[in-house]
Amino acid sequence: EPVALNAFELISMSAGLNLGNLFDS
Amino acid sequence: MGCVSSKQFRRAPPHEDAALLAKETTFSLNEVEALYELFKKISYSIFKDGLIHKEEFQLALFRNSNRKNLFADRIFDLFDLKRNGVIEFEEFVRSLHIFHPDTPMADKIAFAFRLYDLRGTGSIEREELKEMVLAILNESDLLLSDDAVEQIVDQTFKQADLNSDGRIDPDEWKEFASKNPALLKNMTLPYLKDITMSFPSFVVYSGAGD
Repeated sequence: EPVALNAFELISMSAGLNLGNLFDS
Repeated sequence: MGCVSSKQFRRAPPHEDAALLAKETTFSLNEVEALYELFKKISYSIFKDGLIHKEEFQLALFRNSNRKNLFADRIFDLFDLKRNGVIEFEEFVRSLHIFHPDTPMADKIAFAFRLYDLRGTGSIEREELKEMVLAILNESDLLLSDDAVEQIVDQTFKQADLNSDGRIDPDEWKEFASKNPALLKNMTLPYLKDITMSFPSFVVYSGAGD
């Protein structure tokens, strides 16, 4: 039985949403 | 990255602007002025005009000014409060305020909703969610069948679309995000708690002649 995947969990992994990188620039 | 002599740009934001921003956000005056160091670094990285253009935002996020990303575009558009294609310092501070650890969760939930409401219709539509799933799969070089993608979207709508009207409205999103706090983890940046440590250059010569 595949783990019920939630689209927003997937989406939240995008590098485009990881603003922490702004501070390492 | 090219370096720019400090003579070519203002060393600190105009005092009244900084004071107003400090009054209206979670940042202290010192933190606003430290954010200005970060803002200068990003806003002079390609175009020397003291405004953050999309290429500069992409360079700061991905170390690659040409890398396209749906979610970075959405963040950029939401930061660009005046909708004039660039991020000014005031917009930068007011938007980063949302990501401060001390900012109420309700503000973060509302920002995330606007982020995912790609077409700004006031709700997150099925097609928008599918577009975002396809974007993250593409970004991660993951290959899933269309059925599998439809299943993920269906599954998520089943959980979030409480009145089953085929779209997620703000209240449904608030309920859903509150039950799944992990979804909002990137809405909080611990860096912002000690921003003056990350940009000590401000603190060292603050006010001294250089």
